[in-house]
Amino acid sequence: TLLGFIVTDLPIASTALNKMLHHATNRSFNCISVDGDMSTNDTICMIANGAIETQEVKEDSEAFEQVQEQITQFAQRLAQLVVRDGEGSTKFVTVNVQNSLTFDDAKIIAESISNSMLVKTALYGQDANWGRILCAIGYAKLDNLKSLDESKINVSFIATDDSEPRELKLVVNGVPNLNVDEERASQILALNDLEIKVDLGTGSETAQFWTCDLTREYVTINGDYRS
Amino acid sequence: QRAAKSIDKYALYVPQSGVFPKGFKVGAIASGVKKNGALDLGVIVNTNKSRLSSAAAVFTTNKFKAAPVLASKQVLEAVRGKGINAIVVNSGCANSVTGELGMADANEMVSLVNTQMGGTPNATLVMSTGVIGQRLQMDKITNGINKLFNENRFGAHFEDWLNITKSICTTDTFPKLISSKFKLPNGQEYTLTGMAKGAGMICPNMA
Repeated sequence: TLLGFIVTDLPIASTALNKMLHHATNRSFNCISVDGDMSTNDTICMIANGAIETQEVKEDSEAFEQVQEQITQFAQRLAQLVVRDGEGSTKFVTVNVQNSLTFDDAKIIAESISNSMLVKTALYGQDANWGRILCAIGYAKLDNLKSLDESKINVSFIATDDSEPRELKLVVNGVPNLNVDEERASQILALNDLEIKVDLGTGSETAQFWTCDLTREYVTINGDYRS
Repeated sequence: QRAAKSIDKYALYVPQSGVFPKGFKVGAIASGVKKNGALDLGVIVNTNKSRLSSAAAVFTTNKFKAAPVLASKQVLEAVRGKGINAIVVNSGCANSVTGELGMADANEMVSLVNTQMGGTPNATLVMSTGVIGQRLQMDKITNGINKLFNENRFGAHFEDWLNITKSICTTDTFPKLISSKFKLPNGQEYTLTGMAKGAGMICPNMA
């Protein structure tokens, strides 16, 4: 279950706060997956008590967009901590879907990859299994296939440390890279933080999801939760 | 065999200090719901009286919503997000799939805190997390809430915020607490503090 609260001393009108929290949640807490399960209790709430002396932030205030963005980035930091704690997880993985025709399609594809048990176990095993990533893209629950063009899709692993080359291309314009540097792949997959980049090449929208690997420890923890 | 070795997440991700917003105090207690005697009940209180507070929340879209989710939604709708001055949270029992009795328990938690805060109705939100399908041990929850207020176990120091964050944890390996100061275009500074719990059953889609 995900529970969270954010509190602030900034005065924010309730309608503006509601809008900000929804905006932030759709770009943070609604973009994480540990195991693909949704709880009956998930709740994030926010209270703004207005304890500092300044003008109340409303939807038409000059500061609205800025505060909304600050809250969104703050919520992303908090949401990412939940993924980092993913039961038994050893890796924090950013799934970055770029150049989609629509934001919704990018998000659905990112979620599909993030929820794939086989992608997550491959990450645990440090196996550069791009086939499982493509498979998860292929069964993503899109309304239509306008964002998908097999001949334009690119899939890469991105190193999150300063090592070079940062990007390891696994699929280039729909064609598997048969000369993948397996040694470099192992180096990137050995990192605790890594990124999977999917470039759909059909538009300009981007979405991110944050996920983790699935480990033996997950089964141990969840095998006897009630007792 | 190639899989990464586990890392000390507590040391990596739990802060040792923080900045906290004015006009809030927090308290946490081990009510006894958790079998191991760990902190399992927390309350956040807004003490600022200069303005009416604003509140907003997003909730699970799971068709089987737990009693605290329904109770908090009702409170928020009743006051249209205005004048919420407390959040009460327990861990160890989710009060989910508990029917009318669970709903009564969630409302009782809200009512207890409202009474302790001066009696204003619809001023408290409630959350629960833990095992699904078990009733809350309301005797322990009631004692815990009353003890927090009657013994004034509230504070606004880093340790207080860390403790309330710990009190909402279940299988978490570390409490998730972050805080930051931000600047408005007019130069005025404000503070955000956030707490979260969760390690498994995580793929929220809240609205």
